[in-house]
Amino acid sequence: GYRDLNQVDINMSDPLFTKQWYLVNTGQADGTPGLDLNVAEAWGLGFTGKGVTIAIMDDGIDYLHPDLAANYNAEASYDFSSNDPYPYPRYTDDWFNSHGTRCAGEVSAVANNNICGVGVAYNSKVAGIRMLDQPFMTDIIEASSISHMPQVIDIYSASWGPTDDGKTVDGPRELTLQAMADGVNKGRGGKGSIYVWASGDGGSYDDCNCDGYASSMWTISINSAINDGRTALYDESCSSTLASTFSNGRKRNPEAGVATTDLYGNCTLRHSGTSAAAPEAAGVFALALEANPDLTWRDMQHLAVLTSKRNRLHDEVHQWQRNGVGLEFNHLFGYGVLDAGGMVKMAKEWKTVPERFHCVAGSIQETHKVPSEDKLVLTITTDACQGKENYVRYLEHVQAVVTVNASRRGDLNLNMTSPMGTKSILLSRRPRDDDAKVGYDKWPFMTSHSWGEDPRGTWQLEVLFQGEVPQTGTLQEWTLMIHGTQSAPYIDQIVRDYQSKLAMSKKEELEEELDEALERSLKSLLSKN
Amino acid sequence: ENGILTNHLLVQLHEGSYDEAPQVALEHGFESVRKLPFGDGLFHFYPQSSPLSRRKRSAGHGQSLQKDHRVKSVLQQAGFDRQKR
Repeated sequence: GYRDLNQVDINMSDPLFTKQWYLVNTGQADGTPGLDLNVAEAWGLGFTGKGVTIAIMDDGIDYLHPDLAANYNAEASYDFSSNDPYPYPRYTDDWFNSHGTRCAGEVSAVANNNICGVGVAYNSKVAGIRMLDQPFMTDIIEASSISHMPQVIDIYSASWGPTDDGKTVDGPRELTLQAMADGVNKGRGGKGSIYVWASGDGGSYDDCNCDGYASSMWTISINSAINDGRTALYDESCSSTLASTFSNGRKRNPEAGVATTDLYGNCTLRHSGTSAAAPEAAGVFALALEANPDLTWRDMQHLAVLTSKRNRLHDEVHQWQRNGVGLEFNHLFGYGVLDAGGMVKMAKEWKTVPERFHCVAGSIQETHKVPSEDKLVLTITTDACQGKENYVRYLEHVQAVVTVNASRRGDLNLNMTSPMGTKSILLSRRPRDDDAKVGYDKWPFMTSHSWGEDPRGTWQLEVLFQGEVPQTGTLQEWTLMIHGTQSAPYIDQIVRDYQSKLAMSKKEELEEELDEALERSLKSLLSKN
Repeated sequence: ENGILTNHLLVQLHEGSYDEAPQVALEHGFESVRKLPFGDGLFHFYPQSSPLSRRKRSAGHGQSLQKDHRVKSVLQQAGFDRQKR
């Protein structure tokens, strides 16, 4: 993930550009040089987001801002809070409704115009969807936003979610879930809408697998690092996070914040919270879409897994691990920081991944007691529906659909280990969650850590308590859902960089396919004899 | 657990009455109406801009709508919290 910084010769007239360390990190504010989104390489190849529209679903957008107006897509914008086509933010004395305008700047702020900074995809179009600014959220407003003009909008960026108080378990309701399903299946002419979600601000007290939007397979959940690679203090962690970008989050130094556009034509250096993570990622995905407009929603996730880099990311709590096919991941950062240069290069020559299949790999429906001291260990052995038409051989997402109750929900821990030995933390302790009634009811705990693995074999689920006071609990159901391809997704991809994760994965697949072909021919020979 | 009921309504109109949605909304005291891009004949009825929400079903508007011959079904929208990150 190291690059020679001397090759980066970008000069922009925008006054905040040199402070946008997440674009080009030269060590500003004690940051780590080279630890950025590597947009320089993508811009250098000519990819700046042309022809791609990103919608910011938030509290509105200052579409009169001189650094946004030229890239504003009015036709694709709407105000669902007030039911009119003008998502201009409502004024408050404390500028509470600046959130959407700040996120918009990170994606699409105009370049070289002497105003504020530069967007990750500075030639992309940004649409405003005002949907957060009403007394309460409703299913109808969420569903309408997520299904707004899916043939015009390519990428939906969301930097909000259920309350990050470490005791909420919530997600999309009925209409919104249907809207997401329609989006990934019918959006963008059938290639699928790209939903990008900031994973959460709850810090170590929360677990983003309890956020049904961030942990959905249909959204790309993005976490954030600060400018020297450490975690932000408000970062949550969970097994459904796919990759990371950047935000402020630990340092008082104002230059370590995120520079972007602010309300009423202003600029800011202090866009804080993990909300910047989603628009930055949306911008990187827009560059990839310009490089290859045919990318599907799943292609985008594969590219994120294959091109994200560990770079200098450092998590004091969770170690970096390799999964069963050698892909390196971290429980907070996912597969690492997005690399725009790597992504556009791979996107240009990417062949869409094979069809996706779904298999109920197994289910345990009997009630089991969760011990106060030790742990409850359950196993499911599966052939991943081999021999059937929905056989899954190469994993993408895995869901453990679990129903469990406890005298203190927050003290529950769930870990799952795949047949190839990859251990995912499905649920970590949430000390503030004192629920003793609702528990988890068929909650789909999702992990992307077994990406590319062979799901056949024995899966193990551990359920245990971690806390000061002994607790009691019962598990009523564990159903294992696996999602992925039947044929090898990378075997036909063109490899340019033989040090890349793609090269490693393709080699792995070739060996696996060869072994299985030999096995099949041996079996047929033996059966003939 | 009790949930908050807002004054926003999900209304399904009978086929053939879709064009009359603005008229229906006006007659029953709603501020505006918007056709949903999904489902059949589904509309979002926006209340007059009073931020108040009630725990009980919205007695007035909802019931009168139910009796309207152009209306197939009415569902009062639950309200829940979402936070900026």
